Amino acid sequence: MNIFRFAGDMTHLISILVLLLKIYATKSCSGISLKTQELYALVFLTRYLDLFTDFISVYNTIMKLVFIASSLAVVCCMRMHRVVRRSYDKDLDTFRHYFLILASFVLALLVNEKFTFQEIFWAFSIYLEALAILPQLVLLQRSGNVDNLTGQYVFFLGAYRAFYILNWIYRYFTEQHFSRWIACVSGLVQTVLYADFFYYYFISWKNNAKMQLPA
Amino acid sequence: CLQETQKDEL
Repeated sequence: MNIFRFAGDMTHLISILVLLLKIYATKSCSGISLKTQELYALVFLTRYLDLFTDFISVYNTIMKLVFIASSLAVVCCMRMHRVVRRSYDKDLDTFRHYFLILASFVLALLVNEKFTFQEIFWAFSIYLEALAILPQLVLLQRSGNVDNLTGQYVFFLGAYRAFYILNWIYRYFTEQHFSRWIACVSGLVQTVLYADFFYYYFISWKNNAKMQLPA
Repeated sequence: CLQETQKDEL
């Protein structure tokens, strides 16, 4: 464990807490893409298949359980909660996320570390996580205005993978034979996808103005 | 085929 990875995990945790705060405090999920939340639930469920077979550390197990439980809780809340579900932007959240699932699965069949069930689903979860934010970014683009908590949620969600890139660079220089090409390349793509959001987020922060995304 | 890594990251 190094400081970059710990910072990344904490930033990821903060993004989930901000999302839960937004939904429970405002009793609204406007501006939140249900499709992105479903993709994230799928990412965690397929990545942590080794939850009960490979014990890494207490921290690792607890964080995996938190990520799985919180992502499922958000999806269930957005689908079932009678007040929250009314604020879901159903007609704006129309990204065809099934294509992202299909593309990630096909790529995982082609590019993986070992052609086994667990490794293919691990690679699938890595590729899918890189693309999972797309429905959310498209929804924000369409809705134009970004409320503070939603903006902070997406910002922390993007920042966590940037910390992981620093973690992979650090591990590359401090550990022999460290090579995580699948996670590194995918993590880079994931962070780049946030680039324009980060730019407009920074501009709005600098001007202390409400964040606007160009339609 | 890529080298198999230990999945110690989240």
